[in-house]
Amino acid sequence: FPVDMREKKEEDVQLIQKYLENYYNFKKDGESSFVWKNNSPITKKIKEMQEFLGLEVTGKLDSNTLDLIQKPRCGFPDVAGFS
Amino acid sequence: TFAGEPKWAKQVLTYRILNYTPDLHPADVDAAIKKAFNVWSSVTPLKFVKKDRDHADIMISFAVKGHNDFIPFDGPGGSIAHAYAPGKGFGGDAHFDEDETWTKSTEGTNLFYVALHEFGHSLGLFHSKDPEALMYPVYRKFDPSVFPLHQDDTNGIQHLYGRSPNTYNDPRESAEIKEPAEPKEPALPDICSPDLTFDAVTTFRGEIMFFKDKHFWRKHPSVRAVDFNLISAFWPRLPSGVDAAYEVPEKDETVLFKGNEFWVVRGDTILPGYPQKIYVLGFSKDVTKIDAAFYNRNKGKIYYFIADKFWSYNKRSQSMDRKPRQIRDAFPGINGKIDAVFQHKNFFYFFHGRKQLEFDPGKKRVTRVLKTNFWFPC
Repeated sequence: FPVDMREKKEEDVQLIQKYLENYYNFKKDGESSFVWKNNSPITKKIKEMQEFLGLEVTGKLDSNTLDLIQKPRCGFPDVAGFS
Repeated sequence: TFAGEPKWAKQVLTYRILNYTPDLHPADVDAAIKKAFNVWSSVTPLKFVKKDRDHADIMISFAVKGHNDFIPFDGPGGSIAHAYAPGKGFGGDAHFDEDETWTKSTEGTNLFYVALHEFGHSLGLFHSKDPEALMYPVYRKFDPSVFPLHQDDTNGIQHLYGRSPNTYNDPRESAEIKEPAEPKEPALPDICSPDLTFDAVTTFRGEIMFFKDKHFWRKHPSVRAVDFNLISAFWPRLPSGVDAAYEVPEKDETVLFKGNEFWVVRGDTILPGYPQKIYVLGFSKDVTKIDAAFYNRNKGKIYYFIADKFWSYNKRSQSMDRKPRQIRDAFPGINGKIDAVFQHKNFFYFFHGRKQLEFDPGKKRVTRVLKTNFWFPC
């Protein structure tokens, strides 16, 4: 059977959104998750995350980024937006 | 460090384990926690004391999902633990997700390794961007034979609390909390002092390492910057005051001597099976220490200098000289006991007190007399 790419992509988007909310102080603004513009808040946050974690900064959900965010990690956020 | 650099104002901190994971025997949990604190103790003046009741500076607990701190855990995988920066209330506390499978091995989630990371937060360290650092946020399997702190972790914690007063403290072997050591620290060696002498010098992956007491300097011949480190920060099981060192570049191994023992290291890893006694190398029993050593890449020979004599070991035939020769016979112009020696390009550099002698093995003579700190930007 062919893989349902749309379903898979939606899962990945939810995964990255949750990751960014948990560890990079990302707040959803209600816009569609599938709007991937160069300067969209989620793209900026992905770039910030990729830069912090030493990944290639693409702003995209590439396989290296997806691999890394699925690994176990410390629950403390990586950005200073905490008190 | 965290914004505002919160840190503990005292050097003796208390911790309390509020509950235990069923994944491990309580004694194993106690041991993992103690071992993790001992690692931080080994590079700072901090001491940690376990309490069994009342409030402690660092309260340790295992919990699932929501656990009354507004940062719920998320089941197996994902977030596995978290800890708070120094402060009152939650400050310093460390929480471990009970939905993980906690282990004392390299399978599952190793409690010691995670606790070590979390206690870094408890002491004031933020996440590191360096993927090799312990404080990098992503968990990875760790190598128990390698000291778990990266230089970045050591720099961070020593920025907050200073260095350890102990010259030698191996947290992997020591489970005891040591008594506070003498507060007096000997003055750090001055690289530009005209009186500077070295314990040992060796090449090391393209750099030159200069050992002095419990420190060493790293210098790349073509880079001006000099790096200064504690020996224990690289190789925690090595004693200070190394007698001699040499590198075998083709094997990426460096051999370090102290008294009648030697260690072989690769990068910041001490290879298993060391220390060994120097007699396994073929020395007679009257040799109790080696003053200096180097590996002559061109000849495939290792030279060991002891008082005014030297022994040579042929790597190709794997045999040691039956008896030593006078240094001056093979190296005219080099007399008496030497402190250190290394090879750079086609010259040998002998350190003798406040002098450094450049020896040309082709011409069989000393070509330059240099200061010991010739390699440094003084």
